[in-house]
Amino acid sequence: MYLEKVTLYGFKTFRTETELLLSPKVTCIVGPNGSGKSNIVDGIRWALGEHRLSFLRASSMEDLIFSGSAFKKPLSVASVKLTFNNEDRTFPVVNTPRVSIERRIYRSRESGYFLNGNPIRLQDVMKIFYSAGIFNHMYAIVSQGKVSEILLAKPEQKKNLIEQVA
Amino acid sequence: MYLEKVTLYGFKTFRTETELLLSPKVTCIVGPNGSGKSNIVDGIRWALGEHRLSFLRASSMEDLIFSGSAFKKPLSVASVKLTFNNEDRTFPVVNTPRVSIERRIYRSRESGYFLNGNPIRLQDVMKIFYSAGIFNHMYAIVSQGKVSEILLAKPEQKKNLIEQVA
Amino acid sequence: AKEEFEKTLSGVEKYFAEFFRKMFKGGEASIERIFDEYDEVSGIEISVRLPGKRKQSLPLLSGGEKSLTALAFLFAIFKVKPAPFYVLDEVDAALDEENVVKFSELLSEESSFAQFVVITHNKETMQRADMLYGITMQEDGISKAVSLKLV
Amino acid sequence: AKEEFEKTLSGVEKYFAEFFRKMFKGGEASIERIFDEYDEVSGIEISVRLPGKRKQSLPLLSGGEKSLTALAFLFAIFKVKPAPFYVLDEVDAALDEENVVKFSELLSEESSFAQFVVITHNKETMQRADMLYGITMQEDGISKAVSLKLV
Ligand SMILES: Nc1ncnc2c1ncn2[C@@H]1O[C@H](COP(=O)(O)OP(=O)(O)OP(=O)(O)O)[C@@H](O)[C@H]1O
Ligand SMILES: Nc1ncnc2c1ncn2[C@@H]1O[C@H](COP(=O)(O)OP(=O)(O)OP(=O)(O)O)[C@@H](O)[C@H]1O
Ligand SMILES: [Mg+2]
Ligand SMILES: [Mg+2]
Repeated sequence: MYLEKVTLYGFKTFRTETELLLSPKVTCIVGPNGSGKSNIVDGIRWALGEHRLSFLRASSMEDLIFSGSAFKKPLSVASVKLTFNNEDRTFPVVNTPRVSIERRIYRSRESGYFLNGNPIRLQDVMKIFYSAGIFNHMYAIVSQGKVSEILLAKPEQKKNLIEQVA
Repeated sequence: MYLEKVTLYGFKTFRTETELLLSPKVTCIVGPNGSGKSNIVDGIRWALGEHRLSFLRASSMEDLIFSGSAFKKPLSVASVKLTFNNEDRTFPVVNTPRVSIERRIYRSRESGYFLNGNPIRLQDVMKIFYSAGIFNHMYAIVSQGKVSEILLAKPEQKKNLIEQVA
Repeated sequence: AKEEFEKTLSGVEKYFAEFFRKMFKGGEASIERIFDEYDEVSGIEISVRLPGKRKQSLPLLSGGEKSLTALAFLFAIFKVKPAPFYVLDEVDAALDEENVVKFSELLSEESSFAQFVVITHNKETMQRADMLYGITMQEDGISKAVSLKLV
Repeated sequence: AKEEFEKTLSGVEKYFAEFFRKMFKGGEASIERIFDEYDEVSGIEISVRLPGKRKQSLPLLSGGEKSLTALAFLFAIFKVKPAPFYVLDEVDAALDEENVVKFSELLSEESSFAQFVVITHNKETMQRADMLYGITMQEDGISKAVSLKLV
């Protein structure tokens, strides 16, 4: 099971639909300051269910939707879709060779999830992630400037991390 | 008035006396990870009177003294000397063309200051720094990883910074 | 649950020591358990000794040394409890040329067992990419992704 | 004291806007005063609009954009209330190649009025040095400083 594709539409600076096909091994993302690289990371976090604004570098959920630029008007919807290769059926509850999980948010409305294009409740998509070993592995996403943060944690917090992992 | 020379002896990884002659314009310091570059910055801060351990990357004052390595025993004294060019007599109370201010610390003893080699009390050396426009300019020293910290400060803290500067 | 914790912790300690020694070409790293008054583990602390130096508390380490130590610890966790994929955003920022090579070697080795998405400005790290994307922003404030050929 | 504050603040705002526009080749930056119920300034906030983009709150900025904005602000403070010397430790770490050039140009220009000690891993920043020191550590765990010739 691996993440085959990340599709962003209307998410932060990705106003136009952008598809990133990932290697099962190492995919590198490069580019100038402010081009949108970390926005991709925010998008992946958010699609996996992150709700803490500080982890999404936003002051409100609406900040996730393209808010316009000097030449373009704002959009009213943002979406991030993660497409997993499920040929080894690691997702036990979904029996398709590819599993796409999309999270969508509209201005002044709750965000919603879609599994293979069909609406699904938040708690059900969290169950699916959990069964595939995702989501409880938020330590698997290291944000910019945060790599050494684990060392600064108090002994109790370090123990907590190991407990979460276990 | 400019900083002509920084002399470290026994301070952190500078076990042997090290003299750095500075350009009145731009001096760059380079080297591998862990070679001692930021230790020089800690040394300058400390010599200017910094006492907050978090700003000196230490858990106790004794951490400032060379604590030994795989092949060398620890030292019992550390010293950092700042030599200023005072040909324009910016230091109003000292009438020498060069002014050297040295801070020394011994294990389990208070640190002491020396002006041109003679003992001087902490409050008097702080007065000399203040008169030369140093020390109240701790914003003039930007530690590693801290450059963007000013942006994260609350509005009240940002106002405080401007008040300190004014 | 307590058994699971112990099993996980000793696995992490084993790989942490191994990755640390590999990345620093020497030295030692271990995890110390801290006990409360009931003899229960209340916390854990990371303890390192860099090659040529003495054991030192973490605040004293340099920026690059902290990054490399944290990466050894993180990759140990990845090894013991694998996740389907990992996303690393500029984790090599504080590393000098020599240490970036060590990190990128670790990345290459571990990618035979796991999928990595790595954001970087560093040419050495880029060399390890099986796929490479360049993100650009035009004057219109919109991000654009371009698949780049690896040379 | 309140006059001194106002005078300093408007000076900082003027240079901040100027350095910001120069480093970002466009856009706008200003400082907003926040008033309390007695109409006294209780806080100030930095407000920026990057070229091609809309005005955005600081948390949304990228790592490099934050560094460059902070440097424009800091150098504005240096300009209004000069200190005898400045020490900058790896302030260019998050900047891409193009932005490192902008920072090093600002450094060169301001060094005709002030003294800078700059720690860096970056070759472009090193080019601006009038004096260059290489710090190394032998196996004995002791730092050694070597004066390097500028090529
Ligand atoms: N909702 C939004 N609408 C429009 N622009 C946004 C939105 N959210 C964030 N941005 C912009 O995205 C940019 C930040 O992008 P990002 O953090 O991905 O950059 P980056 O490529 O990681 O850069 P760096 O190399 O400096 O880390 C900022 O300029 C910010 O203003
Ligand atoms: N009192 C001391 N005695 C011996 N070694 C010390 C002492 N204090 C700090 N050190 C060592 O100094 C090293 C850190 O040096 P420093 O932070 O100056 O590195 P640096 O050159 O800035 O590296 P980087 O490029 O990674 O930022 C650490 O290895 C630390 O163990
Ligand atoms: Mg980024
Ligand atoms: Mg350093």
